[in-house]
Amino acid sequence: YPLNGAARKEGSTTDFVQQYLERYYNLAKDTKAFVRRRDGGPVVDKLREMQKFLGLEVTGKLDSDTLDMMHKPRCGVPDVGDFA
Amino acid sequence: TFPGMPKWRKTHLTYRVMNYTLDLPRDAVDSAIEKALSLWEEVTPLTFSRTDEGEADIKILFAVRDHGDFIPFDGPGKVLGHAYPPGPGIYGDAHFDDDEQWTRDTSGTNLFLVAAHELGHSLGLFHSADPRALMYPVYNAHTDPARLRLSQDDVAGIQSLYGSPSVSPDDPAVPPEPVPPGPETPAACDPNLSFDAISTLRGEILFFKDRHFWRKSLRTLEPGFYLISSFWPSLPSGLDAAYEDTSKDIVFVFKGNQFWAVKGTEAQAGYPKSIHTLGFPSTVRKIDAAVSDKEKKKTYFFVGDKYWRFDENSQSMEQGFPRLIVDDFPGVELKVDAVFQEFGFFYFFRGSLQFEFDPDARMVTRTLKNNNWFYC
Repeated sequence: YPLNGAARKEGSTTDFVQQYLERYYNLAKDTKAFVRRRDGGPVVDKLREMQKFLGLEVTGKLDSDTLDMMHKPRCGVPDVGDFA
Repeated sequence: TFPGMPKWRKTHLTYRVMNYTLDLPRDAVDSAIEKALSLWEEVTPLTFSRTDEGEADIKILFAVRDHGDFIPFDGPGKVLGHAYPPGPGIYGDAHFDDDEQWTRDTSGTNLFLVAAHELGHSLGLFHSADPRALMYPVYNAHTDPARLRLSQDDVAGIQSLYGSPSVSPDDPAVPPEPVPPGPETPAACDPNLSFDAISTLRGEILFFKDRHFWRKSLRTLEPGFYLISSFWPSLPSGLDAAYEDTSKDIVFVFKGNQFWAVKGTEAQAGYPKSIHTLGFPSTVRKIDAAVSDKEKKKTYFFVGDKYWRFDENSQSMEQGFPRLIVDDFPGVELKVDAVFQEFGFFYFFRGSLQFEFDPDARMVTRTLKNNNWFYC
């Protein structure tokens, strides 16, 4: 475990975002979050999808509005994809 | 709707409250569920009855963490509940996370608001991307439960599955309606149609009736038809009067002894206010109709067979009023339902008739059917 608090916090945010996108936006479970790719990768695509669906500015980035929205109480039914 | 459009194949459904949260008295839970179901009942042919034993189409339960459906709840906050689309067994059921603090008001998590959303899933609605919709996935703590109305999007969604109260989409004789008529939805070309209130808004004309309004642009023949709540969730239905103050870009709407202000789709803070703040005596309980004379900066308020005149510059009611309508607007019926100003004329509405009044000539120039604006 990292001793650095900031790094730990960043890690937990990453996990949180990954889980959020997996749960509500059908992000494949083996996708590595935030791996730098020229095309942005599936996480950025899913972030964009989420931002568009929830009426946020579509940036593909984890800006404060996006994070705030992800932390709001919500319904547990996924926003996209099949309901399993 | 969910993939595959699952829906109930019958219109009468049973529901059962399997257990209760300790946060609320039982009757408060029962009442929240009943109210939530009635929201959907009002706009569909669906009816619901409660059962306290055996199988039910929609089973409602409170649970924490793992609760036997492989989708555990997550403690306080975040996920408030989930529900399953129509079908047998667990399908149709609605689960509420009992780690939330369930409340009747909005001090905690309002059970009625969440139940209305989850039961929308139970009936076959998926999430909506429209933030005004009840089926938007994120809980809005600022929604006043007493004023909750289904949005246009909610109504369109549920009626695409079940039709309107009197028309089922499964009825082969009647095709489903693309534009959802709600309960007792008024028809634009009904010869007996009357209006609650009429106002201009940024060059368009809004004709209010019950929970709906027609939005008429002078550039288009066909008026749009909308739920009032889909544009202004905080406004009441069944308005008494409305007028636009173009200098402020604000539409004021009146119901009973209160009035609200909206700017575009934004409700203005500090409202509703009492109509008596405008200078009406306490004997005036409601306004029948209102119109602002854009050039003269005067607003006319019609109450019974009299009218008041409000000076927009001094922001006060003028001396010498009320006066009889018939004295200053000869030819107009004694009492008016609605009025607005366009092309330099006042258009007064009473029942199914409309009187075009020329304020300069002080006479009625034409009497028309009141829905001629819709090219019926």
